[in-house]
Amino acid sequence: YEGVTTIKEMGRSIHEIPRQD
Amino acid sequence: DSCIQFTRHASDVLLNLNRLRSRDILTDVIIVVNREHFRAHKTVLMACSGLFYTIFTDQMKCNMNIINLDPDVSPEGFRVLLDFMYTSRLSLRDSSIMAVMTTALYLQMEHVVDTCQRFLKTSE
Repeated sequence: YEGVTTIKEMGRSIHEIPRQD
Repeated sequence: DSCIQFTRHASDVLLNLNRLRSRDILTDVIIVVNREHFRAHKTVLMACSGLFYTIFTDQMKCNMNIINLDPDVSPEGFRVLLDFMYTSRLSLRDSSIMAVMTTALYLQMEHVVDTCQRFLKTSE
């Protein structure tokens, strides 16, 4: 990602699979 | 141009994979260690272990869904390493560190072996 401004996102990125349905 | 890097993405993905394992969703192999059975995902095993990478990239073996490990392998050592593969956390107790190291050597997980050896040296 040379020359591209990278913004760091500290939060969750994807859904969380529950321990059981 | 910009890009957003989600810094915790790898750990979020790993947590979800471990949730799939604990709910036995899409697990595709049983590893038998001295009569103990461990269900797992081949892709995670081969991503973490040189031995499983060799097994599951072998055309003759990649479709096997039950793998019996060497009878000398300790179930406790394997359990610790399987949890490590799915959590990045390696639990080390005085009572099990040698079993973990021997099992890691067998599974061709050299970085774990090196780290355990350094841990042993510093704790001596």
